[in-house]
Amino acid sequence: SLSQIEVQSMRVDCKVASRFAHTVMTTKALNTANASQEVFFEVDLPKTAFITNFSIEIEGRIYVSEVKEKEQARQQYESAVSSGLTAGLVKASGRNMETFSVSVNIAPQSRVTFTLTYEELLQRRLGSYEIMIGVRPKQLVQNFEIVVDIYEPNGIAFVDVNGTFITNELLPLVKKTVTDKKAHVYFSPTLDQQKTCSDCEETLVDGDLFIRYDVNHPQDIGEIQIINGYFVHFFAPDDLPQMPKNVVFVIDRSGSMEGEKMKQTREALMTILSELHEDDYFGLVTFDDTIESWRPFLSKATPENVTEAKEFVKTIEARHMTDINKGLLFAVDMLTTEKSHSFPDMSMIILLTDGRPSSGQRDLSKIQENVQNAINGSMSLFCLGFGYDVDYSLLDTLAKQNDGLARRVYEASDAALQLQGFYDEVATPLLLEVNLNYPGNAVTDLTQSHFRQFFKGSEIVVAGRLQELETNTFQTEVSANGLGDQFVFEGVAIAEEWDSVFPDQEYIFGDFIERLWAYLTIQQLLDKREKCSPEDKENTTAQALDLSLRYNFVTPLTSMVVTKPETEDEDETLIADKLTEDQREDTTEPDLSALYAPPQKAGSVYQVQGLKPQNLISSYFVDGD
Amino acid sequence: PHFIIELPDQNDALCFNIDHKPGTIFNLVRDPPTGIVVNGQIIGDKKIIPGNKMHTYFGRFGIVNEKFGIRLMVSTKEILVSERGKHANFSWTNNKTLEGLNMDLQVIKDRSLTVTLRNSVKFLIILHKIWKMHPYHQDYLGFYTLDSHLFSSNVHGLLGQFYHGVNFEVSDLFPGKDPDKQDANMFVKGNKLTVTRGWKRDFRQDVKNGEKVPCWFIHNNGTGLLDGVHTDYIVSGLF
Repeated sequence: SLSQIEVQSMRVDCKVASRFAHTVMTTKALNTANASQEVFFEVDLPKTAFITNFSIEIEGRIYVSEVKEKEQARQQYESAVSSGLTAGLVKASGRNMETFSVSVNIAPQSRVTFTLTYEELLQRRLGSYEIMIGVRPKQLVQNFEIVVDIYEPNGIAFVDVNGTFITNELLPLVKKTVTDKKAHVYFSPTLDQQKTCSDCEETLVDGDLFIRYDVNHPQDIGEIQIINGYFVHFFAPDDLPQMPKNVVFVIDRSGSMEGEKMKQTREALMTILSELHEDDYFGLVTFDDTIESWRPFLSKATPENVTEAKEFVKTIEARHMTDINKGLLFAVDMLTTEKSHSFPDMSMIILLTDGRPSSGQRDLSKIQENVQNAINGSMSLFCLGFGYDVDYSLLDTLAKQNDGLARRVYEASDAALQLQGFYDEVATPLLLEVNLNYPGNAVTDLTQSHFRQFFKGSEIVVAGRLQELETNTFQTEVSANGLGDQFVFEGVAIAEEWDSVFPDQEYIFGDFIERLWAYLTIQQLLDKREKCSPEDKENTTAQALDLSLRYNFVTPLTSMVVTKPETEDEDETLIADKLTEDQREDTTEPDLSALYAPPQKAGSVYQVQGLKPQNLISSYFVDGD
Repeated sequence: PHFIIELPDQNDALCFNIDHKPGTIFNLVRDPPTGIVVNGQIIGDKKIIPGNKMHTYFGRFGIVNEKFGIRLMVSTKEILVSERGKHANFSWTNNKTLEGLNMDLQVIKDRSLTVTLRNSVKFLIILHKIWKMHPYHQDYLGFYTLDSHLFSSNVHGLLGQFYHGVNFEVSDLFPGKDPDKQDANMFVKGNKLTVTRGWKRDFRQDVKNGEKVPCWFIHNNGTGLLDGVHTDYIVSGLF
């Protein structure tokens, strides 16, 4: 960060086994100055990741972090700081990343090592998984390495590597080795190769590295992996006919949409309408404080109807106030009225809005209640939120309560592409009412195993624990409604001889499936909190908190307390939190946290004499490492 | 196996590893006045990860109380008890409590065995169950002394020699061979040793993850801390 701070090495080590990614970022720096200097460690990590560990090592002394219940960490923190501001170490960065940053004062000629570890379950979108690594060393680095190892027992279909900083000069330096079940990506430019020109000190390495890959997907019961008493079941049959759908686009045309947002919405809708499947039925509802629809009924996506709809889209103009409640209820009514044997089984609403309700029903919980009651499990609601001031948590809750999902649309030049990309994800339903069952009593602690719909290019993931560690086979049954009739697949999950699949890869035999299970369970419990009763919410929160603490995950319920040396006598404690969607909206300057803990003295002299006092109990034991 | 000697009055602990050929039996506790002997047999991993060294663990323990005619053999598979000619066999797969005249046993399914010898000592044996299909590791046992205050002053063995405390001093820390850890000089039993600050795990509360116990690690199989060397504690049989 300063010219006299020399970044000696930076290593990103990412191991992915069965879509569960474990990334360790290690940076070593030396203060070459003759005075103390502040060294900044700032890394980007995916917002879907949970930080699991962080440490700072200064001249052999290691300061480790500790994950604590959020409120407990906060109390500790507030009681120690009588005045002044406090600091969040994590802040939102761009669309998909969060920045973790910390700085530490380093004595002259001293070394510091920062190590950050995070984990995430990669989600399959549009037919691939994506590993995203933020790489911004800010200066030339003597030893720079990115090492990614992917282990997928069912076989890797393809691996693509690209990056925002990968120029033609750097591209040949990205080494990619893909064998049947393993992939290895290695990128390690020398000092000269990092330079923007031979005499420059600026680095070319500044941006994001993306690794996209897919695996082979069995078309029957899917892929099941069993390790150390836990299992994970992936189900992603792509080779199925598309199901037709009824879709109603509910478009906010309130005053705040005026300008670029409205233009982008129109552009995106023009493209989306062109891509409707001819067997689909669709409707367009626009709302401000009044509701208007293109037609009062659903229309088949024939070329003629699509052309007419596009003409209507061109006429949508922003004006007046926002009545989300009425707009959504109108769409639900439209889909419910039309529901008959002649229409497809699957119905969805796609809400495009930027704003907080300013007309009609403005009580957010009442809107959620009204919409949920009206939909009553019969259709899915997807929400797209425009702009940083969008009430995203309202949209997120609305979507989660109604089997859909919410997504932000960033108001940039590619907003229309973002809208289209989102639509592509949900445009091709292949299955409805998917159930993954495990008959008998072999499994327990299952994550969500019923899914209202399955879209082409996505993946259903269920994880669980086995009742007995010794269990290596169990019955599996997958049922769903496809284009034709209902189908049921039955099969037996069998633990693989992993050592023959990945010989000598000790990581594979560790606890990654157990951590995958914990990650998924926590995510689903956090989502469940949005839609359950207040009584259930308490219980659900307690379960999610327990798992977060047990597995050392920094989730919205926990904080990571980071201790760092500050002065001769005092260490400073900072707190890293997982951002919630509400916090991501807040783009104002973050607080600065500071909490003072007593110093840990190194180099004390220990002197032990005589017998132990009666009131203290010694332990003498022997066990395995 | 890793040995931990916790000294709570000093708020500190000592630790060392003992590694030897799998199958070797070590004496852990020998107390002639009370007639109590504890021996343990070590096992190795199923397979050594290339580039790593062989780790060993305890796979069987033999506990003898001569005074009461009790012999207890605990392995990762079963628990065999004999008392004055009577024999009983327990499994790890069920909870079981046995209250005898001279000994109480409590088995917690797939987890632990607590042995209480009347008017003398209490031990805890922890079963570490490993997934059967794990290519490298196998089930192993841990041995914890819960109460040792009734042992005689003559008690000895790899663990027993520490039951009545140990005197040591540690100098200032200095950078060690391992860049992640710091070393210090320890003065103990007339020896000056280079020890390393590290930690080992106590699995009593959380059998899966354990709880980290910071300790001074004595290298070379505890040489210098132990009376004699570790091979002096090798015995020919479990009983």
